[in-house]
Amino acid sequence: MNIFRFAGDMTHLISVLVLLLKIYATKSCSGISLKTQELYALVFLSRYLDLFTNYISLYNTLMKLVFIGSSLAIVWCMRMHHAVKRSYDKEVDTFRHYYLVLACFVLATLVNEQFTLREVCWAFSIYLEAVAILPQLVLLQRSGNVDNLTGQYVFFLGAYRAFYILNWIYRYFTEQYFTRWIACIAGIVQTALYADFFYYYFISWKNNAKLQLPA
Amino acid sequence: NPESQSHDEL
Repeated sequence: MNIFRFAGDMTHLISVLVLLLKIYATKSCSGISLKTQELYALVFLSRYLDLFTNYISLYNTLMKLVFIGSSLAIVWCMRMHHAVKRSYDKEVDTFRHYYLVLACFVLATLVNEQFTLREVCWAFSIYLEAVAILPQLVLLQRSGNVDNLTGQYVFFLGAYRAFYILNWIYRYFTEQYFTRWIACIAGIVQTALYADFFYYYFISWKNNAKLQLPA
Repeated sequence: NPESQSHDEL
């Protein structure tokens, strides 16, 4: 475990905590895409299949439980909680995310390390995570102004995989560890999808202005 | 072993 990997996991954890804070504190999920949350729940469920069979460390197990638990809790909140679901922008969150699931599944059956259930599910979760943010970014562009907590949530979520890329570079030079090219390429695509968001986030931070995404 | 190594990340 190196500093970049730890920073990445902590950034990811912070993004989840910021989202939970927003929903709990404001009892609202306005500006949050339910579809992105559903995709992330699927990402964690399909990636952490070996949660109980392949024990790596207490840290690893705890983090997996936190990510699975929080993503399911957020989906449940947005679908079932009486106050929160009222604030869900159903008519704006219209991305056809089922096509993303299908495309990633087909790709995972074609491009994987080994054609085994575990490896196909792992590749599926990696591909799906790379595109899971799309419904959220589309929703932000449609709804124009972004509230602070939502902006911070997306920012930390995007930053975490960037730290993972630094972690893979670090491990390559220090441990001669070659990360799996599927994770590497998907991680680069995933981080690149946030590029324009990061740009507008930086502009709003520099001008101390509200985050505005061009429609 | 490489197996656990590659799956040691989140």
